[in-house]
Amino acid sequence: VVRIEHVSKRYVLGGQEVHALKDITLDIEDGVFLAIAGPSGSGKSTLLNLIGCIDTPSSGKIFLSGQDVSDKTPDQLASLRARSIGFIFQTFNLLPVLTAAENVEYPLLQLLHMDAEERRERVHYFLKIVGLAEKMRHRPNELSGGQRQRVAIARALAIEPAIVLADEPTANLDRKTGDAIIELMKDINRRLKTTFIFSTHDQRVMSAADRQVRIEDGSLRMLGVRTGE
Amino acid sequence: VVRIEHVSKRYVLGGQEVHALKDITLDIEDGVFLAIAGPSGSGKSTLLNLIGCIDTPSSGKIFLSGQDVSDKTPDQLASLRARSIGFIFQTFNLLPVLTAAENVEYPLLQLLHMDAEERRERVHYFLKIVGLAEKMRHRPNELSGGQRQRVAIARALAIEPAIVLADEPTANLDRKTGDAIIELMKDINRRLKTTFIFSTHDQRVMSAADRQVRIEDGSLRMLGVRTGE
Ligand SMILES: Nc1ncnc2c1ncn2[C@@H]1O[C@H](COP(=O)(O)OP(=O)(O)OP(=O)(O)O)[C@@H](O)[C@H]1O
Ligand SMILES: Nc1ncnc2c1ncn2[C@@H]1O[C@H](COP(=O)(O)OP(=O)(O)OP(=O)(O)O)[C@@H](O)[C@H]1O
Ligand SMILES: [Mg+2]
Ligand SMILES: [Mg+2]
Repeated sequence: VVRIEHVSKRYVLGGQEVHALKDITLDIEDGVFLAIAGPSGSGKSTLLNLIGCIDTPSSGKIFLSGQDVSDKTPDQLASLRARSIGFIFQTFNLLPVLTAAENVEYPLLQLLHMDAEERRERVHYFLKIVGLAEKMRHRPNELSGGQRQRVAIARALAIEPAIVLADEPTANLDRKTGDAIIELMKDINRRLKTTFIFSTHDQRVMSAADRQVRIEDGSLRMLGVRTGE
Repeated sequence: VVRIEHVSKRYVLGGQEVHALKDITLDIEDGVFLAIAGPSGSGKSTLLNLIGCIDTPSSGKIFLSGQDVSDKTPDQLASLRARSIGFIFQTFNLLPVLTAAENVEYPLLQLLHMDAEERRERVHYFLKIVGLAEKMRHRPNELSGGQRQRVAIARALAIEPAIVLADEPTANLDRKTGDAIIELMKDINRRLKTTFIFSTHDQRVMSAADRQVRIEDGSLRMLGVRTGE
């Protein structure tokens, strides 16, 4: 469902080039539970942002469901993201003036087939299953770090997207809460065949994954062998 | 060095009271390496903010080095914080328009005994030991999540404060980088007798700690026995 071909990402900073990603080629199968591991600064968030069409590669191509995303207009990309990609950001990116419930509801507003009552039920359901039923009316600054992370998780899952991109979704969670979240995602993966792509430092997410790749200094490594070799 | 006496913290939200901390009494010895563990939403950040004088309790008293902090004027508190408390925030709170080096230097500007050259050396040293020597000129939005966390860590350590308050300092770090940070902090703790108070979900920080307390739903628990009973 996701094909990444010879993708590189370069930044220019103070006259120097920073190579965040170097010639990445990777096929991600439909319905997989994939963990991307690697040291801090190795390129995980950068890769997720490219897959999620929030950023564009410096070179190479990315295909979502067989379609080349570089062919798409900004409007088409926005529509693709709204409908089929749920993104859980490393820094959550919640809207500060909205409550937890309003934050989770926000992406649902773009799904025209839902009325207000259905949206309310769905928001209620997803906040309940991440353990935040009693915090629905809190705004982000009235929530703990791990509660904000769970609002971001509920928001991404609520649209029931084809692909969930989760950037370190358990970083701010204790063991018990983190385990519950992983279980929830595995359950959605099994039942709805949702593709899950994680960037993670958490050993438990890696153990739960059916496939694992490793990034080091912008290059893909797999089991000590560079992919494609 | 830190004494917390019958401290409670309450919020009013939508006509309801939220009890974030309930009657906390705790003595924290000079030079201890203390880990505060507990589920997401249990009150860890709230407690750290009270100790760091960033927030005030609803009831109870907090003493730093024997002095009641509620007696102090805002100016005195600001000066106390600038000189003796290094705070590593759960959400980093870096200044977006400054580079990593400028962010680390910022609190040093309040230490009038240092000249520009000494500051430069100290900034260089602390960014180097958290592994960011090559990222000194990057701004926060040009850094990965874990790199930002390490800038926040370097910034807190650089003033060589008497007390370091670290709110989940390893949340965004891979195992290897996280271990190095814990080792660094243990070393500073041994050599300079700096008091370290962590809020953490990380088992490795808990194992490195010489003392551990647990918070659950705003109340202190220690080894299954409520403190003070
Ligand atoms: N705008 C930018 N300009 C220059 N370099 C950048 C920019 N954005 C990111 N980088 C660099 O790209 C590299 C990869 O960053 P990325 O955020 O993908 O890492 P990561 O694997 O997600 O790390 P972490 O585990 O710490 O979140 C980092 O070394 C970072 O310094
Ligand atoms: N301004 C506020 N109004 C109402 N409730 C609040 C406010 N700020 C925090 N809370 C509540 O106080 C409780 C404790 O929050 P705190 O941030 O201390 O938790 P924490 O232990 O640090 O959690 P985490 O591990 O998720 O970071 C949470 O349940 C939160 O919802
Ligand atoms: Mg990242
Ligand atoms: Mg917290």
